[in-house]
Amino acid sequence: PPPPPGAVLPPSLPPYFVKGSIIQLADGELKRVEDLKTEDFIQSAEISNDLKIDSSTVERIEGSHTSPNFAVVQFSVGEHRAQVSVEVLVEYPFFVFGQGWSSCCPDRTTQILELPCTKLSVGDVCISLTLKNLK
Amino acid sequence: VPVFPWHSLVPFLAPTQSD
Repeated sequence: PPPPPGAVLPPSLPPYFVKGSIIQLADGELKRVEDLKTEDFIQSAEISNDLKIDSSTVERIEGSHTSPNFAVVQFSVGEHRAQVSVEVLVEYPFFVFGQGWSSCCPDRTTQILELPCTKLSVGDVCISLTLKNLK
Repeated sequence: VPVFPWHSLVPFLAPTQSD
């Protein structure tokens, strides 16, 4: 099935989630992916001209109908609580405010990416992006 | 060594404005 409207995620596991990957923040500072903190994302978004951090609360997590390797995560996004569903690999990591990397299957994330990860749960507030000029 | 921009790590969840 096509991705749900409003959700733009890579179909597979991108290389930058592998432990040790070098990430450049908006101010030019370089950090390893496993060392990123909530403040790094917030400060980078503040510097950015067109991107804004939104809070996306996990409302539901269920197995995908298409493959056991995938999960469907439903988020409530931003102040208008827009409902957005994404279908992701169960090991796909999301960054939870004040907590760090979390996925539907943290054991697989740690195994495949070596990225320290906790279990993504309903009620977790993830960092997501929107365009600043969107009302 | 590849360097990735910070925003590539964050899902882009843009709520659709259907109205």
